[in-house]
Amino acid sequence: EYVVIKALDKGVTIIGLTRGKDTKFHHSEKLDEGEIMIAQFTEHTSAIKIRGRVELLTKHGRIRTGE
Amino acid sequence: EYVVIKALDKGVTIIGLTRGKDTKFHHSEKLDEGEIMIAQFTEHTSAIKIRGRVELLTKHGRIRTGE
Amino acid sequence: EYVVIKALDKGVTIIGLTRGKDTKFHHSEKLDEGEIMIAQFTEHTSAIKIRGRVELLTKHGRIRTGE
Amino acid sequence: EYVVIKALDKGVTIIGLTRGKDTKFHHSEKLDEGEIMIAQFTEHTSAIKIRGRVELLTKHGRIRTGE
Amino acid sequence: EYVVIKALDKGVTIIGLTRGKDTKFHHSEKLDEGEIMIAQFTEHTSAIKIRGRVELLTKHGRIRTGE
Amino acid sequence: EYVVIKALDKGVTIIGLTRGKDTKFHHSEKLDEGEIMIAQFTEHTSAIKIRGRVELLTKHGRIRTGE
Amino acid sequence: EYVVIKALDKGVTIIGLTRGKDTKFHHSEKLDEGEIMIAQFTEHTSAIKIRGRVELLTKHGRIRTGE
Amino acid sequence: EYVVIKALDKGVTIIGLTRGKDTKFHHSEKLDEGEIMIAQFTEHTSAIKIRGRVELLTKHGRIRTGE
Amino acid sequence: EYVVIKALDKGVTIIGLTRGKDTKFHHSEKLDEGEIMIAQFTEHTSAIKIRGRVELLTKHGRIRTGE
Amino acid sequence: EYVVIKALDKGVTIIGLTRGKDTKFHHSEKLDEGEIMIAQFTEHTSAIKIRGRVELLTKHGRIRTGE
Amino acid sequence: EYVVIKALDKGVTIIGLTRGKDTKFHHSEKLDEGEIMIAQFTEHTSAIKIRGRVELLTKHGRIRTGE
Ligand SMILES: N[C@@H](Cc1c[nH]c2ccccc12)C(=O)O
Ligand SMILES: N[C@@H](Cc1c[nH]c2ccccc12)C(=O)O
Ligand SMILES: N[C@@H](Cc1c[nH]c2ccccc12)C(=O)O
Ligand SMILES: N[C@@H](Cc1c[nH]c2ccccc12)C(=O)O
Ligand SMILES: N[C@@H](Cc1c[nH]c2ccccc12)C(=O)O
Ligand SMILES: N[C@@H](Cc1c[nH]c2ccccc12)C(=O)O
Ligand SMILES: N[C@@H](Cc1c[nH]c2ccccc12)C(=O)O
Ligand SMILES: N[C@@H](Cc1c[nH]c2ccccc12)C(=O)O
Ligand SMILES: N[C@@H](Cc1c[nH]c2ccccc12)C(=O)O
Ligand SMILES: N[C@@H](Cc1c[nH]c2ccccc12)C(=O)O
Ligand SMILES: N[C@@H](Cc1c[nH]c2ccccc12)C(=O)O
Repeated sequence: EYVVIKALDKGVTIIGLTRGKDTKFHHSEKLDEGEIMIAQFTEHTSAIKIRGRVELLTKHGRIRTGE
Repeated sequence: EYVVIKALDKGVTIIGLTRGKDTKFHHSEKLDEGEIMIAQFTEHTSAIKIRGRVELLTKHGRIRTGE
Repeated sequence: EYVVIKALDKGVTIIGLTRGKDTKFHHSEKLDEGEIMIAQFTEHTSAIKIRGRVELLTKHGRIRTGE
Repeated sequence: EYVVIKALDKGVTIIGLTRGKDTKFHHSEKLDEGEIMIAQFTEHTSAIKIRGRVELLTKHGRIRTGE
Repeated sequence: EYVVIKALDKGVTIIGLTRGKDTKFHHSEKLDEGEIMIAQFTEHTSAIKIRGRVELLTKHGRIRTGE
Repeated sequence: EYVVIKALDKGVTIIGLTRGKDTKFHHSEKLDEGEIMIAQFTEHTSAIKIRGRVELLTKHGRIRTGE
Repeated sequence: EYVVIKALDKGVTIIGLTRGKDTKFHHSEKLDEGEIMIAQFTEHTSAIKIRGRVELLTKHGRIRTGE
Repeated sequence: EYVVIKALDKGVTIIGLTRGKDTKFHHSEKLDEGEIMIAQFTEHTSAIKIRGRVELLTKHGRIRTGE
Repeated sequence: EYVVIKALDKGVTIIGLTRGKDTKFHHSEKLDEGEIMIAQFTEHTSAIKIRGRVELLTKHGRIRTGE
Repeated sequence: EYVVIKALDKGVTIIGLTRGKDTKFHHSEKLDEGEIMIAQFTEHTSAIKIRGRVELLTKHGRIRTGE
Repeated sequence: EYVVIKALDKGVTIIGLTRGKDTKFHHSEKLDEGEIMIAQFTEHTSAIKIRGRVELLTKHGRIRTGE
């Protein structure tokens, strides 16, 4: 399973949250406008948090943030 | 299996409920307006509770809360 | 497998029934209006009972209770 | 595999029939009008019998009983 | 795999036939008008015979008996 | 895998053919008009022969015999 | 995997060809007009040959032989 | 996986090619006009060659040879 | 997984490329106009090269070469 | 699982991020205009970052970057 | 999983990139105009690079390069 994140603006952050009893931020990836990140769920990542203006493609459909 | 939660307002909370005999809150993640959380069901999370105004994408379709 | 339950009114209760020879209530989760619960079937939960006005999303479609 | 049963009237009963050589009633769950039961097939339940006015959602479609 | 049988009249019988070298009737379930039976194929049931007026939902579609 | 056979007339016969090196008739089930048989392929049945006027539902579609 | 063969005329023959290094006829089933055979691929049957006028239903669609 | 081959003319040949390091013809089946062969890929057959006028049904669609 | 190749002209060649560290031609099959080859990917074949005018059916759709 | 990346301009970079506790860049592939890269998620790659003007094809749909 | 590459011009190159910690070119296959290559992802190939004018068929759809 993976999701596709396209940054619509500068200052976008993709955060990986740890799998397991505790839920912490294990990695934060900055994207510039127009950059794309395609990220899987993994042994270490069971939740993903996204800050900033993005277009997001998932198996449940597309969604945009920001105006 | 994962769900996609987009905060439509500030003060949104995503709560993970424990898997197993007992059902307790093991983690609470706050979202600001426009932030997105993509969360899996895991070895530790067998139910998710959502408070606040969100747009939710799941395999069974989209649903919004609030006006 | 999970189902999505959106409370359309206050006083909604989501009840987990035990898996196995006996069928008992093992957990009851109260939802306020507008709150959402996404609940899996698990090793301990093989049936779910819902009281109160809800919109329910399942793989077999959507259904509403109340007027 | 699960089915979704919405009671359209009071006096609805959901009966679990035992898996195995013998076929007996192992549990009977009463539903009030508007209540919903989502029930799986399990190690102990290989058939379900429904009495009373319901709307039933299954993978083979929806069906209603009563006028 | 399960099938959904709705009795359209009184006097409906759902018969389970044994799995294995021999084919015998191991259980007969009577349904009153409006009652529903949802029955799986199991370790003991590899064929189902239906007598009386029913509406039947299966993965291959719906079918009615009687006028 | 199962098929659904509805007898459109009296005198319908559903025959199970043995799985294995030899192909013999191991069981013959008579259906009266309006009766339904839902039959799986099993460890002992790798082919099914049908005589008489029926409506047959399979994963490849519906088919009728007789006028 | 199974196929559905409906005889459109008398004198239809369904032939099972052996699985393995050699390819021989291991069984020949005669069908009268209107009779149906539903046949699986098995440990002993890896090809099926059909002679005579039939309607054939397979996962790749329907096909008829004869005029 | 199987394919369905209907001979549109006499003189059709279905050839099985060996699985493994070498690729040889291990079996050749002649079809008369109107005959049908339904052939699986197997432990011994990893390619199939067809000569003559046929209608071929596969999971990727139908195709005809000859005029 | 298999692909279906129909020769639209004489002089068509289907080439099997070896699976593994090295990539060599292990087999070349010539097709005459109108002949069809249905070829699987196998333990020995992880790529297929086609020369000449063909119609090709794959799970990703149909494609023709030549004018 | 793989994604398809077509460079719409020179200066496109496809970056593989490491699977595991740490998230680092393990490989960077430059594409010229019109070149295509088809990349899988693997034992070593659990996220992919894309810089520059591309058309991207994924199971969740197509997306373009740049004007 | 395989992809289908049709050369629209001479001078097309299909490059296999190694699976594992390192990412190197392990094979380069030249295609003439009109030739087709159908290539799987394998134990040794986890990414494919394409140079030159092609039509590419993948599970995510078709794409062309060059004018
Ligand atoms: N550590 C948690 C992270 C998580 C996944 N899904 C969640 C939903 C809600 C809250 C936390 C989570 C877990 O692996 O289960
Ligand atoms: N601890 C419970 C949590 C739960 C999952 N689904 C539920 C439905 C209703 C009530 C509780 C639950 C379990 O793992 O089973
Ligand atoms: N304890 C029962 C709960 C149950 C599941 N499905 C049911 C249907 C009807 C009645 C009870 C049930 C079981 O695990 O089987
Ligand atoms: N005890 C039976 C219950 C049953 C399931 N499906 C049926 C169909 C008909 C009659 C009985 C049944 C069994 O497990 O097999
Ligand atoms: N005892 C038989 C019952 C059966 C299943 N499918 C059939 C079709 C025809 C006749 C009998 C059957 C078996 O398990 O195989
Ligand atoms: N005994 C045969 C029965 C059979 C199945 N499919 C067939 C097709 C043709 C002829 C016979 C058969 C077998 O198990 O293989
Ligand atoms: N004995 C052969 C039968 C066969 C299956 N598919 C075929 C295609 C062509 C020729 C023969 C066959 C085998 O098991 O492989
Ligand atoms: N012996 C070959 C036969 C084959 C299958 N697919 C092919 C494609 C091209 C050439 C030969 C083949 C193999 O098993 O791999
Ligand atoms: N020997 C290579 C053949 C191959 C498959 N897919 C490819 C793509 C590009 C280049 C070579 C290949 C392998 O098994 O991996
Ligand atoms: N090393 C991380 C890479 C990663 C995958 N998905 C992510 C989402 C967000 C941040 C990092 C990641 C992991 O394997 O889990
Ligand atoms: N050696 C790398 C090749 C690769 C696959 N997907 C990638 C995406 C980006 C960069 C490199 C790659 C691996 O197996 O993982």
